[in-house]
Amino acid sequence: EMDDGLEEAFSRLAQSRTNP
Amino acid sequence: VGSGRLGQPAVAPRTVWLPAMKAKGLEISGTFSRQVGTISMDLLLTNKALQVMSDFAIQFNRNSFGLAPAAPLQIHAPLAPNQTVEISLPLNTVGSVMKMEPLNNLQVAVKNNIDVFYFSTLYPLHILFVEDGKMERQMFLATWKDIPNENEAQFQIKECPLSADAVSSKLQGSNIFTVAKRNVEGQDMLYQSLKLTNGIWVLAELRIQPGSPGLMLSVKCRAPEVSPYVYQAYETIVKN
Repeated sequence: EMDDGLEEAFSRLAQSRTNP
Repeated sequence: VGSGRLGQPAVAPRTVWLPAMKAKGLEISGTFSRQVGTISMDLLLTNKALQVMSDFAIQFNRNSFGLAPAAPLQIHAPLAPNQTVEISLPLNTVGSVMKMEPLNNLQVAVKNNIDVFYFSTLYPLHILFVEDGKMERQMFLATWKDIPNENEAQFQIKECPLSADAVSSKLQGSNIFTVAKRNVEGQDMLYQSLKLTNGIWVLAELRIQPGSPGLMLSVKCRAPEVSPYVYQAYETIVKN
């Protein structure tokens, strides 16, 4: 489940960079 | 010299570092490479004088990353007029450190039986990218957040019509590792890490828009003065 959290965190990072 | 293949380290062609007219007939051309953890200075020495050359030795001035010859310059026989010898000089990074301007400047002294000669050259930063430069994902996220925005530098890599996977594979051949890949609104975003021989970590985001020939590189590092040299390394590697 921990890795799912990391996957999600990278998705959020990428999202925030595209739509700051 | 040079390799355009995926996953192979990028090596620039040799250039003339010391013209014969400045060194009483000794011409030196060279390049730098890194192969599975070994840094080399790949040299061609040509005797353009009328007399035999012997008793060669090489020394580096102190430099930003402590680059130093790991072995003596070994030329087994005297160099006859018009003769060329090819040498791969192994380097390490345990020499004396002094910050140079530009950061990747290397001052070299070469001696033979005739005289001592000096020249400067610039080395590509990617010879310093170590093999264990892939940062743990959790550490990457924490470090990315922790490095202040002022330390982020952005660069454009123009005319690189490669897919995200091809770019990633090329970069990995020179020890730039993809930690995560995302696609947001059709844009591929690669999160990457590398580590320099002196332990400095560099984090990067590479954006690839399908159908657009350019890449956007964002570099985050606690030592932001290295960022432009990291960008130069990216340019060299993806276009090699």
